[in-house]
Amino acid sequence: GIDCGADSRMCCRQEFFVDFKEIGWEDWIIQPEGYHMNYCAGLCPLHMAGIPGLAASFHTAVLNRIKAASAAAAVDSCCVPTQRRPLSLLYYDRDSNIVKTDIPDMIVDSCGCT
Amino acid sequence: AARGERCPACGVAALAPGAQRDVLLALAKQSILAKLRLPARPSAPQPPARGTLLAALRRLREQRSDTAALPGMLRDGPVPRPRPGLGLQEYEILSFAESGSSTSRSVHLHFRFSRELSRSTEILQATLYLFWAAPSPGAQPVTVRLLRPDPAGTNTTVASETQLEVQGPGWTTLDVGPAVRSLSGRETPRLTVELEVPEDWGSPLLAEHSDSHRPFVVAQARARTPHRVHRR
Repeated sequence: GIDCGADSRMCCRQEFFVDFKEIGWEDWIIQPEGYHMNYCAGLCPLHMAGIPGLAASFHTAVLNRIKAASAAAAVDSCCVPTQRRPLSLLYYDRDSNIVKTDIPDMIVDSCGCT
Repeated sequence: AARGERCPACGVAALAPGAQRDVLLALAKQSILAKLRLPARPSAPQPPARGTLLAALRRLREQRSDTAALPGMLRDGPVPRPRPGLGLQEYEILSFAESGSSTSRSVHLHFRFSRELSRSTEILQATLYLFWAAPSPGAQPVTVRLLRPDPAGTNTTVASETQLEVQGPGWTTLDVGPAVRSLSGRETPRLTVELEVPEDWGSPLLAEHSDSHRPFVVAQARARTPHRVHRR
C-alpha cells in the first residue's frame, strides 16, 4: 500500500492519530494512549483498478474479466482498505470495572483500488 | 458512495484543515463508543487503589502454571480466545468488590457489571477471588451464597450456595460463571456474595478493604452472535 504524501492524488493511506489526552479520554482509557484512525483517500482511475497487490481480491478478478469483455462495462473503482487490524483497548467501564477488549478491523494498514 | 452522496473521506477532504480535524476526531469518538456498545463515554471512574490492582494482577499471574487460564489482561497484544471464536469481539472484565453490610459472622460483597456488557455479551467464564485474613487454625467451613436481583430489581434471590473449607490465610477461588450469566439482561446486573462463618473468627472475616487484598471477579465474555435466522 502507499502512504499519502502532501500532494498525493492517487489512492493512498492517510495517517491520522487521535491522542486520547487531546480529546479528554485519558481518564477512562488506560491503554493505549491513542488510536491510529488512518483512512483511504485518492483517485482510482481505471488503469489503476485491480492492479494485483493493490486490492488483490476475487472482486478484482471479476472486474478484470468484465473489462476484458468490454471497456464500457467497467464500473467505477474505489480507494478502500486492503489490510486492517484490531484496536486493543484497556478501559474503565461505568462501574469502574477494568475491561480489556480487541475491536476488530479498527486500524487501516493499507489501501488499494478495487 | 452512490453518485450525489458524499462518502465521509471525500467529504472530509473538501473541508478546511481545522474543520477536517474536528470532523475526524468526532468520527473517532463515535466509532470507538459504537464498537464498545457505550451510549456515551463513562463518567470519571473511581480506579481501585494501586496496591489492590497490583495484588489482583499478581494473583492472576501466579496462575502461570496454566497459561491458558491466564487472562488476556496480563498479556500484551490481542486477548487470546478462550476457545476458537467466530471473529467475535472478546472481553476480559476485572471487577473489584464494594463492601456491603457485615457482622462478626457474615460479610456482603457487591459486584456491578455494566448493563451494556451484560446485554450484548455472553459470559464464557467468571471466577471469584477471596483473600482470607488469619482464620483460627484448622479447616473452617464458610457458607458462600451468591445473590442476584430479581427481575424487578427490588429483592434479591439466592442463585447458589456453596460450602468452602478455608484451610488458612491466603487466596481461594470460586466459579461464579452461572451466577454472573444469570444477570444477563437484568436492569441492575449486580452480583452479591454473602459469606457466613459458624462462629466469630476473632478477626475480620476478610482482609480489610483498605488492604490490597480486596476480593475481585475476573470474567471472560464474548459479543453475542447475531441472531441467526434459520432458513427452511
